[in-house]
Amino acid sequence: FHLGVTPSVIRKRYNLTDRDIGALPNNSQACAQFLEQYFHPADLAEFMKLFASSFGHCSRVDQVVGHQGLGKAGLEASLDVEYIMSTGANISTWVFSNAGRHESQEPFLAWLLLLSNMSSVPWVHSVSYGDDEDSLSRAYMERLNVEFMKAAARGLTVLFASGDAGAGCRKLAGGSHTFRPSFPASSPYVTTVGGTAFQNPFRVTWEVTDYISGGGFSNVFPMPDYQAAAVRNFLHSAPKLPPRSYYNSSGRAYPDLAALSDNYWVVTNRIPLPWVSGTSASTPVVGGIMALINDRRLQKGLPPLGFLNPALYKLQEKGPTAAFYDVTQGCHLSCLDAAVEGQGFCAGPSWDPVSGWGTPNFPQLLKALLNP
Amino acid sequence: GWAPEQDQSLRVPAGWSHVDRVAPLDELVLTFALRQQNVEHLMKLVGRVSDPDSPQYGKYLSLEELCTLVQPSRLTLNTVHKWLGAYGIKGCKTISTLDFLECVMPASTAERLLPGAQFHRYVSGERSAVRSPVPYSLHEELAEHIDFVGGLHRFPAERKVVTRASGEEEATAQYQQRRAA
Repeated sequence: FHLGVTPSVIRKRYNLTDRDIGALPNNSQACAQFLEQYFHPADLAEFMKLFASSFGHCSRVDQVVGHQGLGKAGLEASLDVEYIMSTGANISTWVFSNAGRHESQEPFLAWLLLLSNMSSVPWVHSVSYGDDEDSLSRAYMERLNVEFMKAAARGLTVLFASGDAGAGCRKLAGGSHTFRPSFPASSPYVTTVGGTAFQNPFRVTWEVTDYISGGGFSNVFPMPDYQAAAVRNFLHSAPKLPPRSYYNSSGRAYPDLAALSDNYWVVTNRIPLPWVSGTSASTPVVGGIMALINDRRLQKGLPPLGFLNPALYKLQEKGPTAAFYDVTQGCHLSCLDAAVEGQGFCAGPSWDPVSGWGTPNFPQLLKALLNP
Repeated sequence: GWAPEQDQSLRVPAGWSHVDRVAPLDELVLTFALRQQNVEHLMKLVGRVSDPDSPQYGKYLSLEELCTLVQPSRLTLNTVHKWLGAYGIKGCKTISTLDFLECVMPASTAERLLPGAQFHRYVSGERSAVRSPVPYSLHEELAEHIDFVGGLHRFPAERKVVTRASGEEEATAQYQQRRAA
């Protein structure tokens, strides 16, 4: 029984034992902030004191890149650091804080430039940021996609939240509706994290989809080869799909995997707050797990994971694996109209556009990714 | 002229309100994304270093190696620097891979450099942003050298976590609307 998601609940569900903490001083993980929102070291220390007594952990951020203001702490910033440091426990953590130094700068672009310019950066980056694809120019998205390729070429693992609007909804000029994909979640060169909830919200049970979990198909980027078979399988086997006019079935499909995104406890401005939800929560959880896997790989003299997706899809397509808890129940939100009645895609066995491959089972995922 | 971001939304996001047009001497920071080389090669390389079945799996590039691969051609660098220099814009900052330039200039210069652009100030709470509500263009000869110019249209993205209470209200509202539909 529990009264909401805390580090110990997450670690129990994903089978992280007390021994599953970072051991290498030269491994690191990062999260990024783009608003004038900051975490407070005192909140992090209190969070760890309240919720992390059962496992080894760090209680402070090792490096802040950019400007860290002194105002009130932001809920999102607190959430990121508190949870990446709970799964990626005892791993050196960096925070990139890019509110845009100048009022004419684009904070997300400023973060990307910073990342591109530093020769030594953490191997794993968790980012909870996104815009509707249709609000951005193709030139901008295609160029940013190349920037994600550059990060992949350097061996960085870049994780993006899939968004909190399900499949999304866009009204077209003629009055008809389509789903609304989000970028950079829809980039084929990032790993996108969706959200789940416990089937029984007060127990560590199996997971169902979180109805807000972002997911769908890009209208800009074609489907990459690494996911073609998995997505084809979903499209052929799903008992019910939304009308074809609502999505581009040949586009990059996301998310790639998921984690709990509902009912988190966060300490912000020294107050523990319950009921915090969103893929902003699931993404740092996965980020910490991947940083922990990097820790083990580096200990064995192996290179870090880098861009995960080709290995992730290959691993799952080789045959049944226990590396993920397959999420097979629940649907996410979409347009409120007669054709889809507010329902987007639904989860099913294997990959689906609500929860991806499912949620991590750490020991098995570690085993699989130590020797993919 | 050539408009690299004709399809970019110019909508001012909810919560932001217009203040005024910026003064001609107000300083702006614009980011120029310079056209890279060997993008196809980079794409293939990423496929190989990320594929566990490839002999190159995990053989990542250093920042220096990446720079050698993607840095813009000398022609691109010369053309863009010459163009900026013609407007008196000097001392732009670049990054290791040389494919972005960040330049500080007065608003009046930026508006001459990017025909069509008009810089206005917007505020949202305590935050302020300078953006152009109209599209910009570039000289046609720059089309093969610049991907886009940052700092004109995209507002800082909002990011809000969902609280369970509001989520339930939303779900209830959606359920009622679904029933009505």
